[in-house]
Amino acid sequence: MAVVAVFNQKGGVGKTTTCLNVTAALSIAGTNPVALDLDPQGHLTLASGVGHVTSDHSMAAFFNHKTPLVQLLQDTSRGWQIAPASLELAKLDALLGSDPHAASLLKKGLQEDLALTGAPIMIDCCPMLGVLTLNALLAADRVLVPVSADFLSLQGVQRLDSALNVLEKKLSRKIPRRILVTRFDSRRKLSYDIYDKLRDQFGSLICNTRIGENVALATSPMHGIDVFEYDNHSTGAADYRALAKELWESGFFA
Amino acid sequence: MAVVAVFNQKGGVGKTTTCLNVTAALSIAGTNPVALDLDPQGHLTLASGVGHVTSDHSMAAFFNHKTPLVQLLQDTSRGWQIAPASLELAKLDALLGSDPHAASLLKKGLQEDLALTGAPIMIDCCPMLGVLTLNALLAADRVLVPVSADFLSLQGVQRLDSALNVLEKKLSRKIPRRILVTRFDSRRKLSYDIYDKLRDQFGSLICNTRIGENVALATSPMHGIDVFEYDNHSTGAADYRALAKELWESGFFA
Ligand SMILES: Nc1ncnc2c1ncn2[C@@H]1O[C@H](COP(=O)(O)OP(=O)(O)OP(=O)(O)O)[C@@H](O)[C@H]1O
Ligand SMILES: Nc1ncnc2c1ncn2[C@@H]1O[C@H](COP(=O)(O)OP(=O)(O)OP(=O)(O)O)[C@@H](O)[C@H]1O
Ligand SMILES: [Mg+2]
Ligand SMILES: [Mg+2]
Repeated sequence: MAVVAVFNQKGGVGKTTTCLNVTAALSIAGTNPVALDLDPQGHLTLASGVGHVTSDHSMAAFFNHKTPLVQLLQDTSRGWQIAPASLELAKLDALLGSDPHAASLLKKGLQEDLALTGAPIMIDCCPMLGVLTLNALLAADRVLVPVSADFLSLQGVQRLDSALNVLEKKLSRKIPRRILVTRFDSRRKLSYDIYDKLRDQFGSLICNTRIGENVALATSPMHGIDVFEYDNHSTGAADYRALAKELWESGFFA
Repeated sequence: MAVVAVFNQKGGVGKTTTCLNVTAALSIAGTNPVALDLDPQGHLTLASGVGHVTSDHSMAAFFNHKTPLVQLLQDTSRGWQIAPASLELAKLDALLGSDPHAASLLKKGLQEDLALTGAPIMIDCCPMLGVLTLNALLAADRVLVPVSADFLSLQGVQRLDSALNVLEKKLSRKIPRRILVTRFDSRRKLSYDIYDKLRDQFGSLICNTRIGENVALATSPMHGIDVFEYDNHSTGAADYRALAKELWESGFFA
């Protein structure tokens, strides 16, 4: 099953919200997904109900002490598992930044961890292209790029697309990607303008599903649960359900 | 006049939008402010109408070649000046990360640049506490912390407040700060809940002015102008005008 990195170097575009709710949707569909939190701020860890963990029980232990990933997994209330983040991860750029092998640690770790080879794996990234995110991108079979429907977010996508193309050349392999329009406010002309610009530039890379701006999506993390558990009738739940279905049927997780 | 760092390690909370429009408001009031863009993504540079610059004409030239800051300043259409960012800045953490003096380069540069000593200086930071942001915080007389009115944003503020307290001890000086609630959607109960939690915890550090969610604020950057020029009658313009007035009258820029 695919390893999917959820990344955009722009902040606050819905990476964590997307990771949380797509993983939950995959879990509801019975696919036993696993999430890895690679953001030192640990927002996915928080939103999943796991809360704060010590660095020895987080992804920092994998990078620093080679703790097997499967030992770091914790259960969420819904049943999918997450390898949590901790602030300790923030030091990795300083510790490993100059080591050329540092960026492929996660890829190796996933290959060696047979317990994880059957599951779709979702990786939440922080808004920076440093050692942590490079680990996610090198380990990834696919990249999902959330873009919020506003101008400053649009700028980031073009750069990211070029950065991924450069990475593809270096790795001599394709990195299939999909761009997801999020925080779409249907009452604003701006949302449609941004969507049209993205469609013109990226065509079929743009997911057909758009995630609408919906307060249920902003509120569920407060309770450490996904949007389906928080309010299954919300438009946020409907949108992420539709997105998971669209990605699944197009083979994104295959 | 004060050097103000605009920072929050959470992404997408309105740092750039706040920097753009507070600087513009100070300019309209005749105070000749200067802005420094310390985000390699260069969103303030873009939103201010300056657009892309080569690394030799950006803040990267200050850090790499000791180019005096005053030589990097470019005029915006309204008349205030900005020292632009360039992607080259992203390499600074790798280049300077281990040099203990690297974090005080900007402080020294500002002290040596007499041309800048009279102006209020606004610094836009990226959502990461690395070498660039440390330069901003060490050079700053004040820190303005935008927080968007949602749960994941709230988490970041508490950590940031502690990080600033640790920095204060190391520098043996106070770093006065103000917290600004942004992207406040008055139709959502969540906005009020988050605001109340912030008030309970941080009391008078919270600005009285709240910046409401307003499409004019998301749209003006597309045209490379501030919200006052884009739509002076918008609630976004009214809110940032009120914020600049509140900060000025409380001596934040003194
Ligand atoms: N479709 C949506 N409707 C309403 N609120 C949303 C939506 N998507 C995200 N949010 C809220 O917007 C904020 C930013 O989203 P999120 O934290 O998922 O972005 P991010 O890209 O992971 O941010 P960062 O770059 O800081 O990691 C969060 O408070 C989240 O709850
Ligand atoms: N009050 C507001 N109303 C409507 N849109 C807003 C408001 N504040 C910010 N925005 C929009 O939300 C997005 C995020 O804001 P902005 O880029 O200023 O945040 P940031 O904290 O600088 O992000 P980053 O962490 O990526 O630097 C932008 O597209 C901006 O135009
Ligand atoms: Mg996130
Ligand atoms: Mg910004």
